[in-house]
Amino acid sequence: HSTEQTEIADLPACESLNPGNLQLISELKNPSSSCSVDVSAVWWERAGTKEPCIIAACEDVVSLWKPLNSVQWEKVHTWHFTEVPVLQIVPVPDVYNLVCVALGSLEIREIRALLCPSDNESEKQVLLKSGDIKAVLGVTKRRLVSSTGTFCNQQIQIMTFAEDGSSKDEQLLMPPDETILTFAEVQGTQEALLGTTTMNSIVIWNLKTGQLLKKMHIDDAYQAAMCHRAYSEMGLLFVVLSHPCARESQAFGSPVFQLLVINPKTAQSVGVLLCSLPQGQAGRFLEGDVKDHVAAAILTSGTIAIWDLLLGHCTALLPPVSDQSWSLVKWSGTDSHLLAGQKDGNIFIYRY
Amino acid sequence: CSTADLGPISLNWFEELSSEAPP
Repeated sequence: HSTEQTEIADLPACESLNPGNLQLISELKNPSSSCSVDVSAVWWERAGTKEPCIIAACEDVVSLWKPLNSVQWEKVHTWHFTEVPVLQIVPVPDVYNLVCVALGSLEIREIRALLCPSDNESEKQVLLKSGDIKAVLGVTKRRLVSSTGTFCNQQIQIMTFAEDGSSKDEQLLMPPDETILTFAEVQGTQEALLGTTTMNSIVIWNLKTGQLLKKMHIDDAYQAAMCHRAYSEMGLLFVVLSHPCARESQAFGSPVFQLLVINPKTAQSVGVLLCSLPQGQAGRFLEGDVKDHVAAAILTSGTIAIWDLLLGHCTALLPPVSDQSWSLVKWSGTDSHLLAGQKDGNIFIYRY
Repeated sequence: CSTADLGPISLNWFEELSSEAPP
């Protein structure tokens, strides 16, 4: 029923999109030939001062860049990984001198904390968790939630870090009977955590008590949907999903993001906005990031597309630069910048 | 679309579900 009731975002032609919505302001050159896997902007504390830094991850090295001025960056720390390759960066909100990384080949095998102890300023990494890790997310109040295993053997754990990132406390959440695919914190409802499952369900936990509050099956059209953002307003839950497996149709074009509204009391849901590719733009969703009301996606064509979820349409298209397809896109957690990465490890910073 | 399709809405859904769910 969701597709019939979904409002389709406008499909403007590619030519009508204003590329001026994105202004290049800086570039981080990767001197190594290692393949780029993730990028993130985090607050980092150095000598008692919090700075907006950029973390860039290649398969075998993670680098921390600090700003010299508004356009120049300096690499200040590197962490090396010789045994297991880096898969993704996992920022932990409210911690200022720690970032986590997930390591593995196809699936996550380890989660490590990366630190720079202030006494000797040398890089340090600490193994936090190992095993068959399915999903991981940093959440507010210096917490890291992760799920390991599948179905009945699933364990969902929250670690809480001390302010300096050193010690930690551990707590378990009640597992659902379906394998968790992604986690998302629910903005607007403190202590609510949302998860999507491989069986097209959305689950909600109470982070404080560990209770599993609700499991809600959503339309089968949302298969393998990843949740990029969730917020609660006026008693309803708004969820932004992406659709790596969505099929192109004549009526809806090629869907990339969908805004779904759920009543958590009744488990009823309805799709309210479908973000499709502009007319004439080919490709499907590869990966993306949503912050506030803006959603960015890398398409299989190598182009980055941006949607404004309030306006309901695509606002910018960024084609590959220097014939290099885009492979990473992230909204900065410290300002309104967009971080765009290429496979060769070069990171471009745009103002949106 | 109408939120009437979603059934009765509660502003305190999180607290209510927390009191109903098993500990």
